[in-house]
Amino acid sequence: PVIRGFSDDEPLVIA
Amino acid sequence: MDVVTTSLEALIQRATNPQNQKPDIAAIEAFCVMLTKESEGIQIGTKLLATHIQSLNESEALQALSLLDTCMKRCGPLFHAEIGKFRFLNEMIKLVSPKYLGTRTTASVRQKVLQLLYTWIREYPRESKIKEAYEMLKKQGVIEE
Repeated sequence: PVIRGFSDDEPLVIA
Repeated sequence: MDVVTTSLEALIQRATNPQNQKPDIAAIEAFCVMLTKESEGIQIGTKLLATHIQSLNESEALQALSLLDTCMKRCGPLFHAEIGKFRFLNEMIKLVSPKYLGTRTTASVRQKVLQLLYTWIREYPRESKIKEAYEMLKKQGVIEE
């Protein structure tokens, strides 16, 4: 099975 | 500073120079090619784009947004995935949000940012965070449909 790496990202900024 | 960063920096400076009377096609072309050819090119290029779209100089910001648009068309799914992260989308949101840079961004820059997001939702449906960002802007009243 493909181990899905956690997507390196930041939280969404709220306008 | 590695050669990829310095080259990409030099290219984006040329491609978005406020003195440009017309698009610097050679610089735009070279930026796109380097972005996809060099490892880390996409990470470095998206950081540079995020900085330049927030330029206080309207011409530079608008040319950077056009360069971003061209890269979306030319640089393929790995680039779409990088732009489709909140890390980058947040920089576009700050341009239209009065809580951040919205008050000092010109109408044409704000217009172009929203138009790009609107287009990308349709063109890149797999990048679901773009839609999420757009919906948030609508909910917050930054966008009236």
